[in-house]
This record gives sequence, structure tokens and C-alpha cells, in this order.
Amino acid sequence: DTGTLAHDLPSYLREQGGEKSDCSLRPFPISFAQLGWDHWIIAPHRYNPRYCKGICPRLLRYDYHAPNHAVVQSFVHQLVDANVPRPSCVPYRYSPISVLMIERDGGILYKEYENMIAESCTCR
Amino acid sequence: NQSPLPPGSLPAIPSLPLLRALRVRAPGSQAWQAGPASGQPLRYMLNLYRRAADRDGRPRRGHSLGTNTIRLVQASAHEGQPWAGRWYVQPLTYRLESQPKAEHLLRATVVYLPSLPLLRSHLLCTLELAATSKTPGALLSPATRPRHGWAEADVTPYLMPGNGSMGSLVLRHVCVHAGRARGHDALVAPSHPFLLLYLNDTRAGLAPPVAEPHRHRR
Repeated sequence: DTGTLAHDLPSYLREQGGEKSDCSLRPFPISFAQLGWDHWIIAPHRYNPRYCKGICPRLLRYDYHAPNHAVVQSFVHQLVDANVPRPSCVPYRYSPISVLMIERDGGILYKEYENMIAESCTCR
Repeated sequence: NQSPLPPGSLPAIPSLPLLRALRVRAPGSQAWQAGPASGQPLRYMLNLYRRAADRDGRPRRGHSLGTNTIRLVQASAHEGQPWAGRWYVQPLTYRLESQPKAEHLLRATVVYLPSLPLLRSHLLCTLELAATSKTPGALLSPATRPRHGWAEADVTPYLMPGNGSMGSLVLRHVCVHAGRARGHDALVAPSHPFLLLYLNDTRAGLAPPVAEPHRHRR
């Protein structure tokens, strides 16, 4: 009953702490020293891979880019069996990063690595 | 049930390009303690990096380098006294021992400083490329004063397969000729030119973003 589900949504959000707990992109700036790679990567000095965290709501909004299966799994979790987990909040789109590296032989390497910065999240 | 890996430790055969590169090509921390790379080559690469990426490392739009991998190879100098009076002559060789299979060479350039200001004079430099079986010899000297002082010349046809392992490359018989224009400065050797390999890494490449599959509105 989609009418009931839509009616449920405000209380669902209140129950989960509102939109603050919704699946969303969060910043997480780190240094390559924290990863133990600072002897190797000399630029950039800062790196923010970001991460996705939060609850995937019962009704997945269109901007979550969730596939139809995620919608069904959400319904199964809510209506049929809570042992089936809710869809997970995971990165959807990424952007690359350019790094400058020192190699063992003293060479210097410029390289672009794909999928190093999360740009948006989805429920999958 | 596995305990978490300490920072910097990796599985034996990492499958991701970044981790594989870290495993195979990164210097150990002891090498770093011996002293980081420095000097003109590092300065050149940092400038190149700043043009290509912002402070967070995101590649700048419209400032593409045309490829996703650029490797700087430093020269090994031949033995001998390079100075003869006011003239400096130094033969150089560039070797890259193991070129990863996934990295495809697009072009190779040599980067050099045609003019090095000294206290009371200038050191003027040209590069001589010896002829190979396929290409004639050439004398490289920029027609106009290059921006930022550096001159870059395409030497792709002069690059040969090396004798070593598969994928090794060598550029032999590059000769730096330099002369003091005037004055009596102390003998300051010009910084050696370095080789830039523009490569396309098919694993970590700049593939165009995958088009989002069309989905019907729900």
C-alpha cells in the first residue's frame, strides 16, 4: 500500500533521527602519512576520499540512484523479513586523483588513479 | 577472523593498480630516509603537477596532460672529464629497466635548460642526438627563449628497446654541449636533461566516465 508507506515516511524519519542519519556523503580529510605512504606519494599534501554513511530510508528517493532491486530489498526488510538487511549506503560515483610519486630507482612518476574520491552515494 | 593490517602493509599480490604500484615500485622507507628526490627534475615535476591538478589532487579540467601517466627518467652520465676550457661536453644514457606491460608509450621527450644564468655570465647548452639506423642525428636548440626556462623536444624515434628485461627502454648517445658565453665564473655543470615518457596506463587510465544506463522513472 504505497499510500501507507508515504504516510509512514515522516514518522520513519523522526524515528531514525531525521535527514541527518540518511545515507549521505561525508568528508574525511586524511594525509598520506596516516596511510603510511608519505615516503612514496609527495603530492597532493592532502587527500579527502570521503565516505558514505547513513540509513537507507524505506522509500528511496530518486536521487539515491538505487536500482529497482534495492527498492524491493527495502520492502522485504520492512514488510517481510527483517533478517534481510536494508540496502547499504555505498559510493555511487567517483572522481580520479592525480598523484606525484617517487620510485625506487629515483625516478619521478605522475599518475592519475580513477575512483579515488567518492562524489555521491547510493543505496544498494 | 583476520586481524587488521597495520598501515602500509599489503597482501602479497595486490590486484588494484594503486596497491600493485605501491608493492612493486615504491621505495622502502629506508630509501626515503637516505634523502628524497630533489633538484631540477623534482621542481619540474611539481610544476607539471600543479598545472594538471588542484590542491586536493583533482585533475583540472581543460589542463589535461593528454595521458594518465608521465614517468621521469634521469640520465646516467658517462665517465670522463666533461670540461675542456670553457666548453662542457657530457654524453648521457637513459635507461628504464622494466616498463609495466599495461603502460603503453605515447611519446618521449627530453627536457633541458638551454640557458643557465651564472653570476657573471651564461652557460648556453644544446643537445646532440646521435643518428640511429632509422633516424638522422639532430642538434636540439630552441628557436625562441622557452617559457619557464625549460625546453622540451620529442625524441620518440630515438628510443630503442633495451638489452635487459622485457619492456626495457634505452636512449643512448645524448650529448650535452655547453659553453660559457663570457666572464670567468667557476665551473658550474649544467643540470642534466631528463627524459619524460608519456604513457597510457590501461589499468589506471583516464577512461571516459561510463554513461549512466538509462532507467525509467519509478
